[in-house]
Amino acid sequence: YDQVQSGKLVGGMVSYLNDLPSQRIQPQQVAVWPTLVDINSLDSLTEAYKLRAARLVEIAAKNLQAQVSHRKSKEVAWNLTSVDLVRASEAHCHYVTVKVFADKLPKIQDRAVQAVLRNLCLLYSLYGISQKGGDFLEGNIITGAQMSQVNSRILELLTVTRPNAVALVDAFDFKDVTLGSVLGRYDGNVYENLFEWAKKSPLNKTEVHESYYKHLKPLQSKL
Amino acid sequence: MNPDLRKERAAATFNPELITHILDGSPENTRRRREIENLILNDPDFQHEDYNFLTRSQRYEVAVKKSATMVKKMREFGIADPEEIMWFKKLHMVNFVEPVGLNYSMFIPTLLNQGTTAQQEKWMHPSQELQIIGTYAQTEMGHGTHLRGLETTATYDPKTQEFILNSPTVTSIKWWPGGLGKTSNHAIVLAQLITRGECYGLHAFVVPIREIGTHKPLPGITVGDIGPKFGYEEMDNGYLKMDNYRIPRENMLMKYAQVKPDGTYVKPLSNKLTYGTMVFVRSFLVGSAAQSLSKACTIAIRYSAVRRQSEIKRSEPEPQILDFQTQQYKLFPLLATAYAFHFLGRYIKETYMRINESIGQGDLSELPELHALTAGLKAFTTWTANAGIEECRMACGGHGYSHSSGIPNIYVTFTPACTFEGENTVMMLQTARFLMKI
Repeated sequence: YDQVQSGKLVGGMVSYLNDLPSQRIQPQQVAVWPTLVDINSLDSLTEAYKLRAARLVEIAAKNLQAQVSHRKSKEVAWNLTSVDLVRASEAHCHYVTVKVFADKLPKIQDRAVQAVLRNLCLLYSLYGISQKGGDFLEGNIITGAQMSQVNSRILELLTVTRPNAVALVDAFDFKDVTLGSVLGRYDGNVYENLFEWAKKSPLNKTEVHESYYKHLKPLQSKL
Repeated sequence: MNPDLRKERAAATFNPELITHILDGSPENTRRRREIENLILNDPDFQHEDYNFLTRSQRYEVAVKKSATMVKKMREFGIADPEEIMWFKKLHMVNFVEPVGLNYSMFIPTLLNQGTTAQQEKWMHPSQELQIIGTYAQTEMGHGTHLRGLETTATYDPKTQEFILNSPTVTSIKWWPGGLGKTSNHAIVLAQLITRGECYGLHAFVVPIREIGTHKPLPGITVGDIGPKFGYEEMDNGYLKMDNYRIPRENMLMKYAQVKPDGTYVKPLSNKLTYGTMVFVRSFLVGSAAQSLSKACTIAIRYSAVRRQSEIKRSEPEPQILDFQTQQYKLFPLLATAYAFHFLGRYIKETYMRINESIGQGDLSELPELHALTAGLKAFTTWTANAGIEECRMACGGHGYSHSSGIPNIYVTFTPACTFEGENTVMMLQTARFLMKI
């Protein structure tokens, strides 16, 4: 942020900081950032995450500067801004995750696979927006009406994902031995194996546990 | 095969094998991974008892036995490629950890990152063969993520050309390193380097802690297990106290910073290079978050297809719980997250490799971004996966609480990732420091 403020262009995953409103020749308020997010476009959603990250980085930076200007030492100012700073970092990481996922999709050749993963990417992006709705609404990155659309679209995506859910976890290709789970067995024969598993409990080695003879029987005989 | 699962698989609109290839990187990688997995599955030496019914001491013993078998078998099967070793270990250890794990995940990588060629020649081969069993001792009882606060000292004595290692306070006792308690005979110890009366900050030293042959602690070394934890029962996380313990000058890892025989200190190109192993492990943890969350999702989603409960319409048979919208709302965003983290894990691993290569050629320009990105993504993914695994457990209803579900083991084995290799909030603040600077 400091480098960008001093007029230097930055590259890599943080290049969005070059686009901060304060960096433009005609300064614009955060309030006039684009509000038309296309909730079916991964490019548009990635852009929304980018704006959220940029905004939260800027808020943290300004709050940090404000604390410093209140004649606080840099270290104390840092501590007094740390909640904002963590929010900014989380937003940055969330943006990177959405971007990396979305960037992966065009490289997938099989159309059926691409369609399924595209829906998952949409679900991931939209679910994140619904969970962090305050950030997107406060920044005017998304409108209240769009937020309702986001929530409806998430529910649609649940329905779309439903028929493929088992195949999508099969694709992780975990052997049963790696999962170490009776409930998650590939063959789904859960209940009979649950019973067999419980029989292996060391408490079941004898019909009557030795603690009965040691503690309960003497107690009961005195009654 | 359970009929519901058969029906689910038949209804899918895509071929899952193709996604497996994407996740593995290529069809060839999938083929080779399965080949290695089958070596283990078909080998009677790898059949093992269910850890869930063993005591802690028994679990430790079985884990050590498995590690020893693993080394023999990897030699036998000719498995040496790092990715193949990882596949081998994943299947071999299931959702548990191994006491010699840090030898491979931290001791050897640190030697590779920070050791000179001569140092690598001396220690690499014996550690690959487990003659040397190494761990990485950084955290202390009183100090963790804040590395500058670490108190262990390594004071150079030019007369004998040795470093004298000391744990000057109770809080300076090394605490937590995996495999330190009973298994390791060497540790890479992070200590404040003092030479010619000046402290130059943290540096890494190869420290023998147990005698090869007898495995007894060496004089000046007090070492042991720190006791039971939230999980990791088969791991002997340990403590280490050093009292005027001397090691030769050559035991300081000197690829970057150096101490000359007369005690002159030579600065590294960047102080961040000392923490190269942490950057490596953090980048690896992103993929690990994907793996653990994927496992939990697999269990919860398959079980949700098998489990029938309650009713959506009156007088109709109990539906699969996966048909309830609330169950889908719990699980499908997590499934999407697992996929997102798989791709992110691959991205950060490739980024690490690329930048590490540049660093090897003396170009440190991208090191700050790598440092910041691995710190933040480690925190972001481990926090999310940790909460997600617990959500998957609860999505399995009461049975999720049983160890038979497998999820408790996944959870307790994964959850320390939120606090080890850098506590997550501190990691986020490191990323923030970079964002503020940039």
